[in-house]
Amino acid sequence: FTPGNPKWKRNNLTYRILNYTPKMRRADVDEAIRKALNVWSNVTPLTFQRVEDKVADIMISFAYRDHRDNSPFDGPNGQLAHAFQPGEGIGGDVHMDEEEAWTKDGTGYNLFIVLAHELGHSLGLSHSNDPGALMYPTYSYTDPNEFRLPQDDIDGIQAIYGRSNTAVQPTGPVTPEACDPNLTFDSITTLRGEIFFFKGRYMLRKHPERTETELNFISLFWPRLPSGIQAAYENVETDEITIFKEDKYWVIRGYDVLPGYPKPIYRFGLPKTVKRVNAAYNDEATGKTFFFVADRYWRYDEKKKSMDHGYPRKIVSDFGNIGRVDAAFQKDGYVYFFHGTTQFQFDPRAKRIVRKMKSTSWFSC
Amino acid sequence: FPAAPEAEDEGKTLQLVEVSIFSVSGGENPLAAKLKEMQSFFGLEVTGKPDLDTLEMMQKPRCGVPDVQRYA
Repeated sequence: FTPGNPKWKRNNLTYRILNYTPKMRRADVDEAIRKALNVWSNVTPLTFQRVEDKVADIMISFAYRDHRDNSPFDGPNGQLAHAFQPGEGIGGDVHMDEEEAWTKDGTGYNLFIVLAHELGHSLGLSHSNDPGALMYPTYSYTDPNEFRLPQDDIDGIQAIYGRSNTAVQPTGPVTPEACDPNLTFDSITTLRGEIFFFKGRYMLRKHPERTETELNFISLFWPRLPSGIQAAYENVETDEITIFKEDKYWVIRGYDVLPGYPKPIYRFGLPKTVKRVNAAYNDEATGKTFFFVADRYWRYDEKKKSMDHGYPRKIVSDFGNIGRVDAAFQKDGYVYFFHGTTQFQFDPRAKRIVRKMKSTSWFSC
Repeated sequence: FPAAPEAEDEGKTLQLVEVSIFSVSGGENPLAAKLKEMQSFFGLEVTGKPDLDTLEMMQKPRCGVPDVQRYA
């Protein structure tokens, strides 16, 4: 919270748009502001009314360098915007740096995302150190159409203004913690010697020579990818990773999603009855990729670009009692299968499970 | 992004603005104190020094904090 716990004494607040950035259509700016205000009104009793020709509680403007509030902007990048805590006069006001590349998509800086953050300050919130929170100080992109106010922010704003008046209370996504014993994964892949664990919007990144685990948004590297990646594998030979969600897949090389993607998973030869892939891994030695779906798996030849004959086969027949496979990857000759909070180390030469661990064993907990 | 490691740029320097607004009357360098506060907030190693991880964090696009006290 902001020191002194400033808050608006009433719930019906007004806002005014003082000027516009020429980088976006006015209608898009209006829409971004409206949606940003809804972020907070959806979880509290607060309401926002736009006014045109009088002083409003929250005055929103685009400003350039020194704009006479003792907090000059710094040109492109760096500081993007700032806002003042609730109060009279400049209190509650939002200033956006005019020199930023404001957009309504993932290029430049998404106006809606930054506005929603600044309006949190206008309402009395300070910065959060939860890296998944909207009130975290540094910018990260989320598709506005997929945006859900994180639970940390909901808890913060409701502590000031109370809960929403709706019958069903809103909830939000919670940031995963590497050493949470209940942590499960959507999918896992190796990438140039590192291991990437995907969970919701996030990826946990583990380098073999570093003890700490990095938590980032998937959109940091790949803003075009969806959240909730269901399967992923690396093809070391081509330096690509293949990502699956529902009946689509993407191929990525470096930062780039290759042109023409997403494509339907049926291009691999999977039958139309398969609606999603649970997990996948590639065996670098043989060039075969294994797809796990429910209790069965397929084997795909990356060189021939076709499914091997004789598949699908039962997972239990060839891999043992590993249950449903949530995620899988191969490293140093072993295959690691994840089922809930359990991890199995499988030796493909011995064709058996050799170790059972916690899902978080890689994070030096 | 995962890539071949490059030589770390030891020549990076931290450009400081308005350090003089803090009165230095002995004790810990106020800038070091501020850096520690920042490092603690972001879960970085708390050194009080502008190491590379700290500099990298400082250079990320972010929300500015208006200097309300001086403005008032």
